[in-house]
Amino acid sequence: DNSVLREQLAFIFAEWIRVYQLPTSNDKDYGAFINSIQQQGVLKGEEISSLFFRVCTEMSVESYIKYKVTNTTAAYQGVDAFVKLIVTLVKHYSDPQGVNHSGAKVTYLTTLLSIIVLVLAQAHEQRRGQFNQKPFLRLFSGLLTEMMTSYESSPGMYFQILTAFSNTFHTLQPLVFPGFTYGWLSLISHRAFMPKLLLAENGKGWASFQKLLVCLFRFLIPFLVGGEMRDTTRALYKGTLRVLLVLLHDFPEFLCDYHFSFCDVIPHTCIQLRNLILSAFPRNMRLPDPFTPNLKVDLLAEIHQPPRVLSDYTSSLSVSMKSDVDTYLRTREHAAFLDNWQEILALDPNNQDLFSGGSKYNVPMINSLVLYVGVNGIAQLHASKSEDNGNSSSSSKDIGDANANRSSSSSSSQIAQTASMDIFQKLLTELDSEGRYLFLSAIANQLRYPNSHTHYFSRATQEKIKEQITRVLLERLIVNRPHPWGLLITFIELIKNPRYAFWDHAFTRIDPDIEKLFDSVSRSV
Amino acid sequence: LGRDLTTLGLSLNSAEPLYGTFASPWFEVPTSADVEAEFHVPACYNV
Amino acid sequence: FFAQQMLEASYQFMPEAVDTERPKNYAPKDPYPTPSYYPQAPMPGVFDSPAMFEKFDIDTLFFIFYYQQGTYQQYLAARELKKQSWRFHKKYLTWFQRHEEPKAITDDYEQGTYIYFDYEGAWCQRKKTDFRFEYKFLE
Repeated sequence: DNSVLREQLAFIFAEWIRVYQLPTSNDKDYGAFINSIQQQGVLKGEEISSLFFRVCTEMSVESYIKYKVTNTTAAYQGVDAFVKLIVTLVKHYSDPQGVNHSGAKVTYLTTLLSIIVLVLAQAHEQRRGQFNQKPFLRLFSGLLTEMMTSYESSPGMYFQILTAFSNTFHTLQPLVFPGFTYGWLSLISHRAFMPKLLLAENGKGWASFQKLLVCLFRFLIPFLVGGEMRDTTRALYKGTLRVLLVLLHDFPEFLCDYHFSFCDVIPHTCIQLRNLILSAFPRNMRLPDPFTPNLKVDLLAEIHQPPRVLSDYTSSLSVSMKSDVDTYLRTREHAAFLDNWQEILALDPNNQDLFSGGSKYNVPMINSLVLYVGVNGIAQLHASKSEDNGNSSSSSKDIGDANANRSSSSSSSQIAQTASMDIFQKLLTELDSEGRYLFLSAIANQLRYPNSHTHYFSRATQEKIKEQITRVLLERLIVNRPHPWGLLITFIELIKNPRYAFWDHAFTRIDPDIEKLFDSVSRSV
Repeated sequence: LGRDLTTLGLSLNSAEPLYGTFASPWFEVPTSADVEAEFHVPACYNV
Repeated sequence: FFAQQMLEASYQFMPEAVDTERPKNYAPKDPYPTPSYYPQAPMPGVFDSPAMFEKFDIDTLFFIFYYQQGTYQQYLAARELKKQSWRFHKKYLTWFQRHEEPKAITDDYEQGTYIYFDYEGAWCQRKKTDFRFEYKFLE
């Protein structure tokens, strides 16, 4: 029923495109046009202005679809004109109360972005297999670039603009709009978005970007866990690797601090992808060559610093489980949960969906449990050490300096006598081989750059189940680089340290190929 | 076994940040000169 | 299945470089019909290279600065003007160049005879004696 109004609005937008295309047009002409449509009431009232922007979006997209075959540059003229219109309107927009102009501009921009999302959603739904992401990609890409050029010099407002785009891209994530997937990854890794968000002061843009990256991994899971990769998945996986390599090179601290969130959603079959995340280390850190003969990891200064973990790593633990674990770590009195891990950690059968990575276990819960128990174990060791140091300083005279100078690292025997290790021991013996594999993988995920977690988890090895521990480490080493530093030093220790008598174990000779593999890995290591 | 990540068109040993010339996840641009340099025009140049 | 089907759709319209590059604002609608042996379009990238701007005369630089606002070309023109000792005045929105050593230089301003560019009037350079260039207006 509003076809007449639509016609009029379409005419106004066509007029704008003409103004935009005139080589002599400048900001004065643009401003005059905005005033004229304001006087016509086009921007007054939410309903008509929403309809106007909806018409602009649809016309831009349709003109692209119509002309794309003949001439791409001409095909984008409608979209580019629309970008200019939005940027000009935001520039002219001011707070009706005259108080907070930048806030008002951002709110206005957010409204316009949401109208574009609605048109995209409708096109995605209606056109399905013929849905073309390109005009929408161009629209958002143009807005990102223009907003950077116009507002980067006002950091406060610019960050709000980036947040508005981040929220929009979260809405447009591939799980909701799979037809926009490749355009979406182009946008979240765009030069006017990803680095700007990650470089915002004090890392205040990191949480938003981490959310977007988790959306990408969650979407990838069903395609990666399955069997043969299709071309679509292979292209998406390669694009993901390229984006991650930029992050590893330019923003390694971001990957370090959020490694836990990403490992929760990266399928455990994607070993290289996960290694890429776990290989990140802070740029101000100099990693000693893991192959240094007689490397004394315990003596590294960083080995006692806890790593920054910005992910909320306890969110997957139920309140009751957390309190049970806390009680046990404090009292070490036997508790029921120690005897039925299989049940606690298994996924409820009708919760097993494509996004659980095909496992019958709740992988995020296992990852949270391991890190939570480990962090508490480390804290307990430090607490007991400072007690001992308190005692040993009073008795250093009679028992010599050995204790007083005891290397501040805890020996394996000390670690083995803790409540945390009881829990790990139970997990190793109670779980079936799949559960144990996931549990050991969660531990291996902590073998990163030198920090107290790397140190703790690299020594928390058990005599039993060595074969599985070896397998978990080995499968992460035989894939193409990069390999996390903590993984390398742990495997080197396992192979070299006579205490583990590694080569005496039958499984190292179980098969000629395996034997060759061990020899080649040990040679390279 | 994953893949050789040095073949993905990114100069991983670059001393410069990669994001300034990262054009897209889907294609590499032959040289960084083809990636339009980032520029910023002060608001007062808008005469 | 829906996700796979739509991923195929997205794959068939895989983004290319042309889809996200900055629009070339100036697209002549009815270009003058020059002889076919003349280049029919500017060489790609010719106006994106700072080296080319060193060759432009001052009038061309001012034309690009005032008539290609907000573009990368305006940015390059401004850079070249600054290299040639022009300074942008944020209040008068035009470029000044010392005509001789200033008579006075303090922390807040310098004063003397300058050349400035009159972009609104006769589109020419004019001399201004005894002008005070307050540094708070220096971009």
